Amino acid sequence: STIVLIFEAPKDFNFNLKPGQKIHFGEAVGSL
Amino acid sequence: LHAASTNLAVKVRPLYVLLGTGGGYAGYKQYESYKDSRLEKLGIEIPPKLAQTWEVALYKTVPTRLLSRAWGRLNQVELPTWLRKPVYSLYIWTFGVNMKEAAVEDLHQYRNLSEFFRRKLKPQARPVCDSHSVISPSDGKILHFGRVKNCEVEQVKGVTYSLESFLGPQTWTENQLQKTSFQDQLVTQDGNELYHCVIYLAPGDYHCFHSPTDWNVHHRRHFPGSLMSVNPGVAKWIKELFCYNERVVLTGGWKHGFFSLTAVGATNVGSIQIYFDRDLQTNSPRYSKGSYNDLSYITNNNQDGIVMRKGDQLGEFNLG
Repeated sequence: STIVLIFEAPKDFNFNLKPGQKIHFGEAVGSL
Repeated sequence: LHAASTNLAVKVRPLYVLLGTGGGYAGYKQYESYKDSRLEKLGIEIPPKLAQTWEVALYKTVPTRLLSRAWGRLNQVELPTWLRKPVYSLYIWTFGVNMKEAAVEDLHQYRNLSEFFRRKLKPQARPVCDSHSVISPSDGKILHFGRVKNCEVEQVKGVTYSLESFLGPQTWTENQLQKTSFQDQLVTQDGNELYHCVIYLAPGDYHCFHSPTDWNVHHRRHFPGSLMSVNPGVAKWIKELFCYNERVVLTGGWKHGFFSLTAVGATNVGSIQIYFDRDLQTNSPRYSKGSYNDLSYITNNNQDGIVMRKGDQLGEFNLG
């Protein structure tokens, strides 16, 4: 199964992620 | 004896041919993936090898929905207490489940594999990050993330799918005819961009999902569809995979405009539950592939829709 998030945000939105990384619920995806 | 041996040869030959071609194809695929992994180790980027149309068509002929429902039924059978520990232990060992973080660690308490699969976590196991506006809604592996460009989203790097096919026509808000592309129709504020993030949940992961931010859910769209595997290897192989599969799209708004969360089903994990939506029924034979069913959470009495706070329980995936 997969979860896909699609959202609008200002241009300075930054992801705190690396492709392939393991993530847990509650951990940061990104912010402004 | 001679006649019998001739008959046997006629009967067996097609099987040999099938085994030979199937084995040869599997061997060839293995060799290809071995070669690619060698090149990747050397730092050479390999363009994804997409499935041919006939390969996708062949895969689509597999009755994945039927298999998924049968798998679901099987896993709802209550296991005798003596069998629970060995069955779940095998699952834990195979998929690397961390039972120390499960709310119920005693394996005998889970009546069947389905219940075990839906296990909850201890409250302190997943602290919700306060400093970031978007958090991960679930455990999993990040397959891809970034900006949406040219109305195309990437399921893994270099393998795209159409944003419009994935979300369906934009009918949940007032139609914005003056905007040209589907992507522009979703962006509500000037200067904003559209972003995406794909999280793959492996079989051993916690399979509930939560609200990734503070937002209002306005609309649900359920796409009945195939239930092909969504593991990263298949996502790399089949273009538009997420548009073929059964999924539930929740759309709404957050402080910066449009926000959506989509739960995509797979063969083993065919049904999706949204806790605040009792009408939703996924992986059901009464729905045919290729259609979609809409429900608006905005009513005359409730203009806000469903108010979700970051980390709130939103739904879960179920076996079959």
